[in-house]
Amino acid sequence: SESFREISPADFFYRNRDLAGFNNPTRSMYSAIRELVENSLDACELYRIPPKIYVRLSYEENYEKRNVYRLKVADNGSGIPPEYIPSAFGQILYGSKYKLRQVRGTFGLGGKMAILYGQITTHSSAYIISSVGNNKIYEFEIRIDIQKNRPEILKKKFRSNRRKWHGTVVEFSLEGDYPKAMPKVLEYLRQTAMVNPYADITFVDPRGRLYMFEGVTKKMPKPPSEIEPHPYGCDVEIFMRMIDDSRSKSLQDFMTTHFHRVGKKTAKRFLKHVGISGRKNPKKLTPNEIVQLVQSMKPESFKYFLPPDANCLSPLSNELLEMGLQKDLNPEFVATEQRNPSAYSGYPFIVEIGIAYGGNTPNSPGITLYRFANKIPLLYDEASDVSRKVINNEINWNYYKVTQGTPVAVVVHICSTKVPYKTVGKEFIADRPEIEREIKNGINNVARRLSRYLSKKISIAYQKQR
Amino acid sequence: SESFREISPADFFYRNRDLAGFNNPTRSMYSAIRELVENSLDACELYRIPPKIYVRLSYEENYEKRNVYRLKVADNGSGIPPEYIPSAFGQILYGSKYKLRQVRGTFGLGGKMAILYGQITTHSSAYIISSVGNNKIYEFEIRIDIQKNRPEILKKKFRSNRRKWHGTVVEFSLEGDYPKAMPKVLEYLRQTAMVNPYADITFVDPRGRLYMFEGVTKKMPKPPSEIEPHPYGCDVEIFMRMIDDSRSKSLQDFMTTHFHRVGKKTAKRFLKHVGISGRKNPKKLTPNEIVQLVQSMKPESFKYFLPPDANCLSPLSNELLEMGLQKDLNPEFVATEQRNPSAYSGYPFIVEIGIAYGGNTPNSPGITLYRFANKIPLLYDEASDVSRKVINNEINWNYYKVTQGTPVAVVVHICSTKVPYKTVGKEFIADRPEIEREIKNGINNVARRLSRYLSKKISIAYQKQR
Ligand SMILES: Nc1ncnc2c1ncn2[C@@H]1O[C@H](COP(=O)(O)OP(=O)(O)OP(=O)(O)O)[C@@H](O)[C@H]1O
Ligand SMILES: Nc1ncnc2c1ncn2[C@@H]1O[C@H](COP(=O)(O)OP(=O)(O)OP(=O)(O)O)[C@@H](O)[C@H]1O
Ligand SMILES: [Mg+2]
Ligand SMILES: [Mg+2]
Repeated sequence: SESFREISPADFFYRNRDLAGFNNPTRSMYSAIRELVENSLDACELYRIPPKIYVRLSYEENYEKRNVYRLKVADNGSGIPPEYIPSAFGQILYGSKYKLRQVRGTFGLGGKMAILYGQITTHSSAYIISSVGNNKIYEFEIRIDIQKNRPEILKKKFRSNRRKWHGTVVEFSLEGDYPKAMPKVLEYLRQTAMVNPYADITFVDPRGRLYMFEGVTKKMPKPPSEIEPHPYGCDVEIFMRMIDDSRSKSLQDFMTTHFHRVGKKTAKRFLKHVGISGRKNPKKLTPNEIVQLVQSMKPESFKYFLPPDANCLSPLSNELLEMGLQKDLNPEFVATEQRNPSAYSGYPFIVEIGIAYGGNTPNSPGITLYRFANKIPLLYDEASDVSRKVINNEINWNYYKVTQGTPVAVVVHICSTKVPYKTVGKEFIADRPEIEREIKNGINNVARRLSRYLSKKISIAYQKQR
Repeated sequence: SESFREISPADFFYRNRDLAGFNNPTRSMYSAIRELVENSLDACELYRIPPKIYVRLSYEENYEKRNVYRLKVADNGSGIPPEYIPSAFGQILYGSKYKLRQVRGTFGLGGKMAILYGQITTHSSAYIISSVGNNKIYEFEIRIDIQKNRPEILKKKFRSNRRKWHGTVVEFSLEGDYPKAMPKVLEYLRQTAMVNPYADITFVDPRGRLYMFEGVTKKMPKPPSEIEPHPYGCDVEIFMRMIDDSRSKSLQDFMTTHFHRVGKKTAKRFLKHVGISGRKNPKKLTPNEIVQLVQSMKPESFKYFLPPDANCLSPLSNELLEMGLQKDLNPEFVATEQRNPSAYSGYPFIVEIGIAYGGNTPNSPGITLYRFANKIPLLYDEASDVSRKVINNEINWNYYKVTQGTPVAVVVHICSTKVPYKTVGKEFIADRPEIEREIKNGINNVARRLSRYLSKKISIAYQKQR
């Protein structure tokens, strides 16, 4: 008969690491760097520390074949308390980002996948140095026990932190292919610096070349804040967990305490609509009543819940988007639009669109597209992304005087408490109808402004000819 | 400071269920049905039982709003021993398919995701009835404890199995949208029946309509077989696990025992190339020696390993592909090709291509594409799939006299011990270069045959005109 077994989450993501972006040495090198840089940016932003991130990639000394590298990423972020370091870097599905808040990390496995990939290709361990800025700096050498999904601590020590440094250093060896990975790695760092203009990013490549992406401002955006779940995203599991954690003695109080933007009046109106008394003790609800409540928390059943408050989000801003496009493409024309906040399934999001024409804008056939999500550049799988779908199928470019040869670039940034990535590798975004609609309307608006510029340009050229 | 926590695999796939194809009621209904049907087909094929699968979808009685359904899938497969039933249906990352063998299931979570989705949308439990054909039929009522990733057994009983029935019945309630899901559900069942012509599939829809997809043959293909890992797919983790499990006293014996198609001569030659004695005890290898061995198990380091033996695979066959296209499209012309076995990263695979022209072939702009992997129809995310990429970007269709208006359909089937899906939802396939090449060459070959037919047709029409 068949042999049944369980596997650990680490074993699952080890066997299926291509789902997380670790499918060949070139792509894995890119993924390892991006996962560590995104962790560093999160660690700085959450405490409003202007990020100083140092990335060094060098050839590993012991190998005559030059396909094994040493990767080191250092930041001046929050640091990690020593009791959490082993699991933070050695246990898959462990982290501090399992909250409803806009942040780059979301799955609790990115940094671990990088370390795991290094471990299975070079049989070596990872070094973590970190301090939260108190009087100790901790150093760990760890391996991941993949079958048990837990860290093996090979070494642990600490030294005094006289200068009260705070931050984290992650270092390990991995197989890779820098000549092939280089264009994507440099593009990733360049675009990251562009949408995080308060960050200093330094990169030393295996040939010793130094790339400095210097911050252009010290001003940090206010950190994104956590919000409660919204009724429109509710299901039975969330509801049951809220009941378990709740100290509310009445359903009325339960609704206003645990849900985002549900005030007394809305809660009263909702409970009247469902037909359950607001005085009922939530812990005494029957299964049928629970289903009734959850089923009614849908826009088609009850449309009076206020939309999610996007104040918790941290968008780029029109100025920043424009500045980034100017700096990068030196275009003849730029237009940007920050769409009004919207929501899908109760998750607030903001779409920001930019369009550039002329100057150094690439003249490739078709529109050049730059994609960002929660300030992360997305460089792979463009063909599958919702933005590319909108640009190719839902915009009438000819109507805006944009034809095959017109040098046009579009930037799309989506920020949300939950970006609907389609893969664990965070490379492209699902075509949620609400998001698709905002991207489409935003692109139409900036394209309309471009078309006015192009019309003026054509008529001026025409006048000159006469 | 930040609050660190771990989450269970069930919690991870609950929070990120859109990764697994459960992102809205329409898609979730489709995913639930396909995951259960694929489990049933695997359970029958592995024991060479001609599958009889019964799918019933009905409106759940207690709900006046008609968006809650009852789904029941029954098969005559192997059944599941009672000691494994709770975990098989209640623990994510648990199953019997964690082997190197061609089978539909691969992740150990499909059936559980369907049950989980039902549970969080209707607050009800799942019923499992199963017998392996002995004297007992077991009945379980289970829920999934998502935070702990384990089944809760609400009820367990058994009755005598006088007729020695073997098989499994899975039944639960779930939210869905049958009017929207119906086209995809019917298409899935139809295409499944087409590539599994030995299967009887019966579907009763919520309106009581009966769809019967009757098998056209009783002849079952031989079941796919399990193979050892191939050296070209080896990494340090696999190697270390082999060493742990091994009873080999010498490296020479270790290589021939644990790796696929490594005979004495090849093992000797390989160990000589690496420079490690064949007599060395594998359990006494140094870390450096392990890395040396693993790094040398690459095609670019040692090219004398025999390619994987595709006898373990179970392709459709040209006859079946042709029969399916004839039955479905009644075309004027059909050509099929089964490519020679190939491999990517040590995983053997076979690509099978079919092309159809005319008759009832859809006349949509562009080539109609039907995709299958391990005999599973893939109906979503076509734009992201490697086959669509090849068809749109790598075939010069005009050269084969296929233009915008020509009614042409292409079928691509890939079977492998490991299909490189890009998502946990198993809807599209990554563009591994080896696979991309086989698809491209196969399509060029059948397109060439079509072009000869079209030339003849054009010349006959021309002759007639004169
Ligand atoms: N450089 C760093 N500074 C501070 N904390 C860090 C750093 N790197 C990792 N961490 C901590 O380790 C945790 C795990 O990181 P990991 O990348 O594995 O998952 P994540 O960032 O939470 O989610 P994702 O998988 O989406 O990246 C983080 O949640 C964070 O708390
Ligand atoms: N109808 C069935 N008959 C026999 N065994 C079954 C049936 N359905 C499920 N199982 C058993 O339960 C296990 C878990 O099924 P599940 O669908 O969750 O995962 P899987 O099929 O192994 O992988 P995947 O996630 O890719 O579907 C299977 O491996 C199989 O052993
Ligand atoms: Mg991370
Ligand atoms: Mg399955």
